[in-house]
Amino acid sequence: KKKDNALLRYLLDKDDTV
Amino acid sequence: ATLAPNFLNQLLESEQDEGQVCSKVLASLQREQASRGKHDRLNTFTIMCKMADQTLFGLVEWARNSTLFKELKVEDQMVLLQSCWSELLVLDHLCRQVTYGKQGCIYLVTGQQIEVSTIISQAGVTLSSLVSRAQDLVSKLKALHLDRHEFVCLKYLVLFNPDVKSVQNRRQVEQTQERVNRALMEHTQQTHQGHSDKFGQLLLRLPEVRSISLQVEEYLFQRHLQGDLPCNSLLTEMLHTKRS
Repeated sequence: KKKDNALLRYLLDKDDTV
Repeated sequence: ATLAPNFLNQLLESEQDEGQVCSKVLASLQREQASRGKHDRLNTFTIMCKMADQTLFGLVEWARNSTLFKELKVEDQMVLLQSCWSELLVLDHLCRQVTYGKQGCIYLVTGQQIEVSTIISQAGVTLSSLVSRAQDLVSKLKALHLDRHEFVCLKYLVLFNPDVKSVQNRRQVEQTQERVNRALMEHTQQTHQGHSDKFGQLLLRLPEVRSISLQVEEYLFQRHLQGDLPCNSLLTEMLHTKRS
């Protein structure tokens, strides 16, 4: 299984409203 | 036909201001330098990597701000960006050269300029060849008088690539690609009536961008194996994930 890019996931998932 | 300009303007809305991008990257580099001692200065290659890394953060932010991209699930956003990050970096570099670059110089995201001859004389064979290839492409794009609308369309065509493996909502990616493609075709027909095949000429540049970006990845990976790449960067993460 491919390695998950945790940093990219964080950047795409982060909540900008807080 | 009246819908196309609105669609193109919608694509332009998520474009970042070059001045703001420049300030952000400069501030990040200055923070980094300030945290280091006099005898612990970063070398040129590391500074370039950090510049590319910060530019990459900006490109992820750009995609995130785009209405069309937001419609996709995070899983699809991840695989698309993971697949095209180096092409986006190359396109971003090319656009900067077309817009601000002077003959024989490379214009950096920080606003600094470096003479191509200086790079060629100091860099190794691979990097020199990469810089030359990119400069050839800059000349071709300058000759085509690429405008902001066309550039943003190319970015979207690279990002919304339905051929990427493991995309879940392939239909939506495909539809967006087709929509952008049509908008680009109509735009080139309307604004460059004397240039009969500007659309075709623009699309022909994309495989060249792809080829350069693959060479960039290969070069960066070799430098990474030599331990030259800064750790804990988005650049390294992208490189790792693609290679793993």
